[in-house]
Amino acid sequence: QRNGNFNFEAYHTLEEISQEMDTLAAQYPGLVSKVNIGQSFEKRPMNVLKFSTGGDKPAIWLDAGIHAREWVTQATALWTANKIASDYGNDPSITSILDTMDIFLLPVTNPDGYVFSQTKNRMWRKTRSKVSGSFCVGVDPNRNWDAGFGGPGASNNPCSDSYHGPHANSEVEVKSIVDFIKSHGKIKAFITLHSYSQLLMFPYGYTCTKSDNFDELNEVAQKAAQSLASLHGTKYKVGPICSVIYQASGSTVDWTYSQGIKYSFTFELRDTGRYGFLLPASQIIPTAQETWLALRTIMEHTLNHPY
Amino acid sequence: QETFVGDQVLEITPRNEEQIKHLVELEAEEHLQLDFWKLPTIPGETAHVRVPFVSIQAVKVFLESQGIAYSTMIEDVQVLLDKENEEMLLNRRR
Repeated sequence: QRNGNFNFEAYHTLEEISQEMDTLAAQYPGLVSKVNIGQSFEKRPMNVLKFSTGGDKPAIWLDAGIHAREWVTQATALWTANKIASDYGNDPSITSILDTMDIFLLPVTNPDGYVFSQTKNRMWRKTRSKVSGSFCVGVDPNRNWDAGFGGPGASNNPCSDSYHGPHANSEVEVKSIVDFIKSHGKIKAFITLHSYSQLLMFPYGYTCTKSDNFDELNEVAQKAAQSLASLHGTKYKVGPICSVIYQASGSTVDWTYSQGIKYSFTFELRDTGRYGFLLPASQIIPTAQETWLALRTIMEHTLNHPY
Repeated sequence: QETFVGDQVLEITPRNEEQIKHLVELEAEEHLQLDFWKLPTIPGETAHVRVPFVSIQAVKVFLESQGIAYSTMIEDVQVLLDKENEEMLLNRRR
């Protein structure tokens, strides 16, 4: 349950998460490094863990916690980071993935929102940017991407929890990732972690039409959901965002897919249907363990199906 | 720190498009301060909404008047938050 002084069976402050990232980089110096990709609106660092065995490789991107209040996702990301690092050289699958590709992992995508949810309002979901002409604060960063921006399933009301923002990429947290992904140029899979009601989804969200890669993405997602269920029996619903949950424009994986990142997936981790965002911390490890099986399945598929 | 004493999370199951429309109208009522955790979009699929204590009666009356099925998913949000805080303090001491 523990690695050094870090307790994975607990929710942690942003500072504690940041320290654990440093510890991980120090513990695995030849494999893990911390890369800064920008700053949040309130000037908190956006730090990514890079897992690399060296060289100029294609890569897989993982992120968590774009919606601040979904604490089990940030916790799962940190557990996953430790799992990747400790499995390299021990687990043949993760070893062969990292011998061919890099992995980037952003455990806290919305640091200002995370701190705000810890200190002021547990239900906070958005960023903390100031909206000109409104007393309401923040933008839903998962409606702020340049993919069907401002369309159905996003609100133009700054006080709404799904406010899309004044323009695409208006949120510095979103823009930082966009710039990083574009400048890297070789991201082959992009997986974003949310938590609510056990779903594994792929594009599109802004439209209910099928994507060109629907069959393959559906097959990979079904396989990943089966792997996940094999551990604790957690059942996931699988399909395109639009038909599985609701139409949502400006979402992360619609943008990544539009950039040519075929393996674009979004998870909604377990809430068990009873707790919503308030999943007891005792469920962090089971959630992370089962999610890992699905993540590994998607990463293996990415490795075995180069494009 | 904002508290959520007496807030409930309702699980609502709209039967048809008309009931979904009613729920969308409900969401637009800013004075109710509803926080939709899962939006209503597909008939038969559940929607989840956190209802502040002061709006509970109005929301339940509305749902019942429209014949929209619902149940209570979380009785009191603050009770869960208090448990979460206790857990965090305990873990920090450990």
